Amino acid sequence: MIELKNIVKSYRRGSEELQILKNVSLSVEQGDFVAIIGPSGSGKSTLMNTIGLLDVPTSGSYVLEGVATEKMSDNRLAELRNTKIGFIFQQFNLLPKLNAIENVELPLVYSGVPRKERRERALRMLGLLGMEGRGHHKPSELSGGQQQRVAIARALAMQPSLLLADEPTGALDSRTGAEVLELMIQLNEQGNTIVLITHDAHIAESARRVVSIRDGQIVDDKRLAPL
Amino acid sequence: MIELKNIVKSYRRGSEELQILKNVSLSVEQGDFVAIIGPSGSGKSTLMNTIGLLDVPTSGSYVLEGVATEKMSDNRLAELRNTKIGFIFQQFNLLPKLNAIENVELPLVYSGVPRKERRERALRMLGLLGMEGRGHHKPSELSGGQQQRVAIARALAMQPSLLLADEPTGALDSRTGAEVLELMIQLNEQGNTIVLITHDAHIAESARRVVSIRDGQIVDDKRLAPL
Ligand SMILES: Nc1ncnc2c1ncn2[C@@H]1O[C@H](COP(=O)(O)OP(=O)(O)OP(=O)(O)O)[C@@H](O)[C@H]1O
Ligand SMILES: Nc1ncnc2c1ncn2[C@@H]1O[C@H](COP(=O)(O)OP(=O)(O)OP(=O)(O)O)[C@@H](O)[C@H]1O
Ligand SMILES: [Mg+2]
Ligand SMILES: [Mg+2]
Repeated sequence: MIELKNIVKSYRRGSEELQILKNVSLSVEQGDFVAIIGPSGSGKSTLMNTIGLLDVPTSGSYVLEGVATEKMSDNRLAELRNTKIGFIFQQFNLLPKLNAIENVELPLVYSGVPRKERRERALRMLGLLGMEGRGHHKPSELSGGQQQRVAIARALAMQPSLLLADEPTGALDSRTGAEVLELMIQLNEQGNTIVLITHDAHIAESARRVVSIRDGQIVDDKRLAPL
Repeated sequence: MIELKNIVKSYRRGSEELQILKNVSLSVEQGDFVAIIGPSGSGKSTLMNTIGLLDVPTSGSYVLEGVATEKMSDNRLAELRNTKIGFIFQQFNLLPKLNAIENVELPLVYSGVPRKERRERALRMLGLLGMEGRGHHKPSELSGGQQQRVAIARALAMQPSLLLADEPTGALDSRTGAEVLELMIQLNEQGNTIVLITHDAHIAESARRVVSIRDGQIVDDKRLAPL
């Protein structure tokens, strides 16, 4: 489903060139549940942004569901980002002018889900995450962990075939984190693909596969459970 | 040093009033190391913002170092916030137009530390946090955990007599988190006061005292080690 080959990502700063991803190749099949672990600054979010079509590699190829992403039109890229890929960002990236419910509904709006169903799915997902009663709050009126849960609800309400989650439980206490993990395991058992970045060993060991990154390169790749 | 009595904090939303802190009283003596724990949304950050003079309670009194904060002038409040209290925010709050070094130096600028010493202290603290080589990056050019380390360096470079830390290791792997904890223990052993919010049981058990908050009220207060 995801086929990254020889991905290089670098940034130019003045005269020097900083290589963030150094020749990364990675294959992920439909239905897998991959945890990406590694030290701070090692390139995990950069790798996830590449997979999520938010960032174009400096060189290398990315084939997604059999189609070369370099050949996709901007419209097609936007459609995939907005309707097929669910994103939980490391810093949430909620829209500040929309309340929690509206933030969660946004991908469903893009996918053309009818208004009544959209509202039901958003409320149901917020409820599963303990956010009932806070749906009309804007992000600035929510605690850190509540904002993270809205970001999680927004991604999960889509029932995405590919979920990309960057440190999805960083701001949550361990019990809420365990509930979030449970929802992701359910999504995966329905056949959807998950790639998640985590510092939490407990979450990593619940994945089917653990990929370790260090200094912009993949240094380990362990299968924990079969597909 | 910190004397909160009957603190109430509420927000009005349309016709209803949401009580976030419900009659909270808390005393913290100079040199203590207090961990605040509790579920997401229970009021921890709101309590810390009150202690840090970033937010005024709806009612109740806050006496800081023997002076009633309600009586302090705006200049005095700003001076305390900028030069005596070190803050590590849950969402970092770095200044986007300044690079890492400049962000770390800012409180030292307010305290009138001379330029050469300011630069040395900032570089030294960034180095202790593994950030050498990234000092000239702006926040948008840093990973999540790197931004958090800049926020930590900014607070610690001040050697503040009161450090307020809101989930200071949320974005860090456990080894870097342990190094950060070590720096805070050292600061406390020099006689400074620390109040920190954490979801990490390991960090909480390294404090001298653990205060538990649930639903806007203090429900437990355990001394783990003497002052
Ligand atoms: N402007 C506001 N209007 C209404 N409610 C608010 C506002 N700001 C915060 N709240 C509410 O205050 C409560 C406490 O928030 P606070 O940020 O103190 O929680 P917290 O304990 O730090 O949570 P977390 O662990 O998730 O960071 C939350 O339920 C939040 O929804
Ligand atoms: N615009 C940029 N210019 C230069 N360097 C950058 C830029 N953006 C990111 N970087 C660098 O890319 C590296 C990898 O960043 P990335 O966000 O992928 O790390 P990460 O593994 O997700 O870290 P963390 O666990 O802290 O979130 C970092 O060292 C960062 O400094
Ligand atoms: Mg990251
Ligand atoms: Mg908080």
